[in-house]
Amino acid sequence: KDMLVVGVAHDTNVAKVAILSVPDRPGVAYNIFSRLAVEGINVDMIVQTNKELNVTDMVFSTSRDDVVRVREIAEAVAQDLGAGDVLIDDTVAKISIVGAGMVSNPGVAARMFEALAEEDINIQVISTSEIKVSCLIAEEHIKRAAQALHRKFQLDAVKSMEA
Amino acid sequence: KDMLVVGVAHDTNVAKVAILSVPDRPGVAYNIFSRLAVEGINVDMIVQTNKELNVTDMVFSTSRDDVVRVREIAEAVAQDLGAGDVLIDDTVAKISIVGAGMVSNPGVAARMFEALAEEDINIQVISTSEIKVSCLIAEEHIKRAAQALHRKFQLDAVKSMEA
Ligand SMILES: C[C@@H](O)[C@H](N)C(=O)O
Ligand SMILES: C[C@@H](O)[C@H](N)C(=O)O
Repeated sequence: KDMLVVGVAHDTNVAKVAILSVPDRPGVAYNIFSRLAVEGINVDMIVQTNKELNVTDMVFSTSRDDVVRVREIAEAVAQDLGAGDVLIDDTVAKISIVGAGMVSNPGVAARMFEALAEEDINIQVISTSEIKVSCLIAEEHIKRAAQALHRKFQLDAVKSMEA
Repeated sequence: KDMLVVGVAHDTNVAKVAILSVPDRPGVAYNIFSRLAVEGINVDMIVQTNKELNVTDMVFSTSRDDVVRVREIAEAVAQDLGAGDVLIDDTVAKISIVGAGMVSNPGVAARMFEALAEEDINIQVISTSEIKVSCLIAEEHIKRAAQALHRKFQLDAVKSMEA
């Protein structure tokens, strides 16, 4: 039942994109991501929550190489949807722990967060799956973050892999 | 390079938990999830974004069976952190498409969102990985959602699996 963390992955070719205050109604996610897809933009993480309001923020990550085009597309979409600002941060990096059986081991994500907290690194975005916990952090911290995770999960540096 | 969607997974034993207005500073994610882990609470999705504010909302999903204890823990944590309300919605269900190679195929998530949009189903939470796109929707829509995804991705009903 134990989660086995087998590696730490990181990616610095990452930009965090937020379209603020998109309408929280059917069809909006489809609108945004079909328009990005049609332009050939690869989207990595899509992270969205909501509350009992009529709007929410849509956050996703793309390659830094696509930032200029993503901004164009996102601003056009935001205008059509009557959404708010488009915020793009190309100084973030993605760090992940990769393994198996995370759901049955509640402490694993907490341990990753502990490692980052001990380094005083702020976690900007979190997204999880059964085999991966991914965080966006400031790129300047990526080396320390990766080292801290290797120590926390007792992994050899050689197991680190490109995300 | 094509994303192959091999199945649709759904789970109705799901509760969506939001701790609103948690401080956006190092150590907060660790605080929340270590306290849940120590109580033996299995957390499935963790979904968090942020903006240039000092606070953000922490959203995660747990089993409905744990709702009473999760509320207790989350409210205690919220108090200690000086956070806002704890919102729990136990009328949500999780629906996912499962496959491979999603990052290299930008249209896959968009197609899932299209299927849900065509059914007029609102997407409350989105979380992605390379092999899975998961959404939280109202439980009342779960059957239609699963059927729509099977049709959209041309899967036999028999391939549907418990999340
Ligand atoms: C915000 C977005 O996800 C919207 N709720 C939709 O269903 O498309
Ligand atoms: C909100 C929470 O993720 C916080 N930013 C942390 O680093 O713990």
